[in-house]
Amino acid sequence: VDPSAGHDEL
Amino acid sequence: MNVFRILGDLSHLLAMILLLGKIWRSKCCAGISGKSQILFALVFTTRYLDLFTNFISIYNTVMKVVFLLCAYVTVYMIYGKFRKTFDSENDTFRLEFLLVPVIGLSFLENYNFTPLEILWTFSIYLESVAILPQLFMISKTGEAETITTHYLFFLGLYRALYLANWIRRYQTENFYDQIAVVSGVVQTIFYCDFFYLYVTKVLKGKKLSLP
Repeated sequence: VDPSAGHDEL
Repeated sequence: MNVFRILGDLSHLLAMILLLGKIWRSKCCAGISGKSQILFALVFTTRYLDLFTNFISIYNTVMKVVFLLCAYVTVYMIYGKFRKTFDSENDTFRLEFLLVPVIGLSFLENYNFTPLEILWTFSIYLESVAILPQLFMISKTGEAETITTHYLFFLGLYRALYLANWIRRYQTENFYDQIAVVSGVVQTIFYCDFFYLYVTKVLKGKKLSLP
């Protein structure tokens, strides 16, 4: 996981 | 976005609306753990700070805002508007037993040692245990109202659907969020005992009461 792209799950 | 993810999110939303609707109609929040609801509000607050930094989709933004609103309105109902009906004597779970390990773990095991990322990790770990004060309250009083059990059922269903979502995402996108998956499995396990009672009692028209 690359967190710089943001987390798309709620 | 796969079908399990959508159904999971809708199940999550339905759980929150069921709870809010129950409190609103009965003007009573007895049997609801205010501590669990505070933890959920804290979960959404620390997780959705990326509303200010990353835009993912309209869907993502709208759902985050709705979840935040639901969580805060619920807390306000319990500790504000209907606080006289709040059963605080039975809501005695010690939050520090959850918060201290969760804070510690989010500093130790995260994807990036930055404030926003540590808060996101904290929210994931905290969500996995946030329902414990509610389950503790039910085990203490030995019963739960039927709508409260529907709320818990849809909250647990949301977790189970997210597990299916992660399996599908791994198969189709090779996407694998280790922190979310491990916490999600732990969280789902907490609901298993409740699922059993729900199926064997509530779905057969009986009230959930423990022996």
